[in-house]
This record gives sequence, C-alpha cells and structure tokens, in this order.
Amino acid sequence: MGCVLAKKAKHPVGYEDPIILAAETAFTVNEVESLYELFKKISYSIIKDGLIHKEEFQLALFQNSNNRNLFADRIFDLFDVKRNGVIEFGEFVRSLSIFHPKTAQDEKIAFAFKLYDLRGTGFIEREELKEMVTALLNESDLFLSDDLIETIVDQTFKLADSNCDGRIDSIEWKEFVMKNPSLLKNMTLPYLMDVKMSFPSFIMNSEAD
Amino acid sequence: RPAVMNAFELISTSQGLNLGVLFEK
Repeated sequence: MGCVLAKKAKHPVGYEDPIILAAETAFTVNEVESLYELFKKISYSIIKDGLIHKEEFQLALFQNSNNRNLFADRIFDLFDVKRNGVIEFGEFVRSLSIFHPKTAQDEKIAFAFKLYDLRGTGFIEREELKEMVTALLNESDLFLSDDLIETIVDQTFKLADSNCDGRIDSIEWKEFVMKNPSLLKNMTLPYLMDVKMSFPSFIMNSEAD
Repeated sequence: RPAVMNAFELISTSQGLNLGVLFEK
C-alpha cells in the first residue's frame, strides 16, 4: 500500500498524440480520437494489450480469428510498418488515412502496388498474380481450371505489362489503373468521411479543445 | 462482353480487402 500516487499509464504502448496524427493524415483531431475507439475495440478483442495482433485483425474482418486470407495478411503486413508483428495506433491511423476519400489517388495506387507485390521485389510478377487469383478462387469456393487461370493471368499481363518483360512495374501499374479505375475501388472507404458518427464516444473522451 | 476477366478485378473482390467491414455496426 502507500502507492496512492502510482498511476497506471493512461495509454498503451504505441499510442500517439492525436494532434500529431491529425497533422500528418487526412483526419481531424476529433476523427483521430474516434478512430481510437475503433482501435481499442479491435486491439482489446483477444489479447488485451492495446495493440492489434493478426488474430484480432482477422476477427474484426471475418468474425473468425482463424480465417487465414492472403489479402488480409498483406494488408496487416503493410499496416505493420515497423514489422514487429502488431499494428500500433499510429500505424493504424496513418494507414487508414490512405483509404480516406480525400487522399490523393497516387498514394492509393502506390499502396495497391505494394499490396500486390507479394515478395516486395518492386514488381508484380506473373507467379504472384497467379498466386493471388488462386487464393481468391479458394476463398470464394469458385473453381476454374488451371488452363483458365493461366489464360486470365496471360490476358491481364497483355494489358498491363506494356514493355513485355514479364512483370508489372509501378509505372505500368499506374497506367493500367488509370485505364481501369474500378481496381482502386476498395482503396477508398466512404466511412472515413464520417468516422465521428460511427464511433461517437470521442465526445466523452476527447482531449482536444 | 470481355472474353476474359481481368485478374486484378477478380482479386479486388477479396473479402480480405474489404476494410469497410471494420466500420459496420
């Protein structure tokens, strides 16, 4: 006893000041505080440490913490900028900012390129594209013959790989996306225009003036 | 109708890429 002054830290490891995060992202301070409500919900869902572990991310996306999914893994890895196996609050806010409707298209194009460049070589290679198509088909319980998958991948490369070197570089990717803007559809989350409505408890917890 | 589907169109439909789910309910 006698520890009346000992106070538990208010925020967990990885917490960053909303004022700084707002200055560096597309969000306002109040929106960052609202995002903290969402972050807390996810980051305390299994392991109560205020960090998003992969199982918690899977649980939030699929209502099942064991649902392995190549694309969710890629998103998790890209959000985990420090590559320490967890998503911290600052990483969460900065990454989500890319999905903000007001964020420049170039940032979204670059993020999608990194997402699909599975091995981080700076190119989307043919094998990577085939692996992603196969993963999507498995996820959807759709069956296509290997021949048809090959045809789809070949056809896509004919359209996207303009210098015909067997891999898609970031410039070819940008050109391809400009011609096929629907490919960026899931890089924009309209919900982010209205975060305060989704997670209104910021009003109770706000530290901003 | 295009003869063959664009592979990126196909993979962009993955549930794993639908972060909107995080904001629902």
